[in-house]
Amino acid sequence: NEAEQSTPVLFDGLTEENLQFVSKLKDSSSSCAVDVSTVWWEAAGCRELCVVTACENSVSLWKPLAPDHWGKVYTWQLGEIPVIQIIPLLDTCNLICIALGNLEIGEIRLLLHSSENDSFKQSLVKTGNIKAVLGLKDRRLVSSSRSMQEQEVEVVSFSETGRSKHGQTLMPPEETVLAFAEVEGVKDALVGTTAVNSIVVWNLRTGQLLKKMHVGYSYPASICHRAYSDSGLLFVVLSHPHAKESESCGNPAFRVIAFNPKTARSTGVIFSSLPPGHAGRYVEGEVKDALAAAVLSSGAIAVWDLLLGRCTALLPPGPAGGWALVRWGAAGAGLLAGRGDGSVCLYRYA
Amino acid sequence: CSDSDLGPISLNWFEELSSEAPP
Repeated sequence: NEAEQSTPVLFDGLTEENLQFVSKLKDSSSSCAVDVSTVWWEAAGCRELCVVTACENSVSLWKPLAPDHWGKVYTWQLGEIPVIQIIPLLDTCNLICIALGNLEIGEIRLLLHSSENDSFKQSLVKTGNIKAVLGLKDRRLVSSSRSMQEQEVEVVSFSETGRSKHGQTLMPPEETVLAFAEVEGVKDALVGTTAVNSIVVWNLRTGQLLKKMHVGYSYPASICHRAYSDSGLLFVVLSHPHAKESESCGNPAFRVIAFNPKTARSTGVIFSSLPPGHAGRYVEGEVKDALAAAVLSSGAIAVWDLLLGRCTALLPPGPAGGWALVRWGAAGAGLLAGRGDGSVCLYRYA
Repeated sequence: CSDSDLGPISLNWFEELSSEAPP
């Protein structure tokens, strides 16, 4: 029944189903899914890719029991501050990072399992008026926060057991940083998008602010999702929650822009717009490699191939209600789609 | 290497900007 409700709609005469329903998770004790992610978890010498679901006041870890079936391993109960998001930490095992707050992030916590006394724990990483946070390679976390007039951009690293090490400060730009992306192909390069629609580039090793480049006025409040360097150009994948519809490019959800970091000049490479005839706009989404997925204001989820610049699949809202969030799982785990009722569906994308 | 719209391109842009930017 669930599979029937969630059958993807295909576009442009595609004959192969590239998004297939796999399984569903439903936490009977929770009513609202805030976020979902995947994490590598090792127990009794067995390392598995598990699913993490977050509700406002708890975070649950699910392990695969049998094909298409999941069992809850543990639920961390959080305090009075609601969970806002799960922050994926790349290449880590047995570590889950979460952001909590009211409207804005007020604190970041680590959820972990201690093998010393075989117990599940949580620890406080950072508090403040946090505007943006991203998990980086090598068990690091970068965040931007504001105190009065000052902005702090800080990188914190963790040990394998989840202990926070000494943080490094990056030189902040004048405007507030709203999103980060590591630059693939250039070790130690980090980019961010700011409240006045600029791209900033840092050297993570030295903390230097290397460049500030304006995105343009046509696409306000752009958010960076991915960045990579190729042939001397910096390619940045941006989403445009507030972009206006135009005749030339439709209703753009994602855009790839090529910047020349030496001159700060840029050119648009490819647009990924909402499917033709689909009403509504981009609400939130995620990019993994050349694939982008987003929840639309209609309650549907759209998937794009960013290299082709076109929508390849659409999950309609269905009778059970609209989709609330969408994430890409690690290691080919496919698409994780959450509904407002707390259920999470897994889809294979091929 | 150069592009008429983007200006002169450098494959070592990260190292060059790091040597030019204030510490």
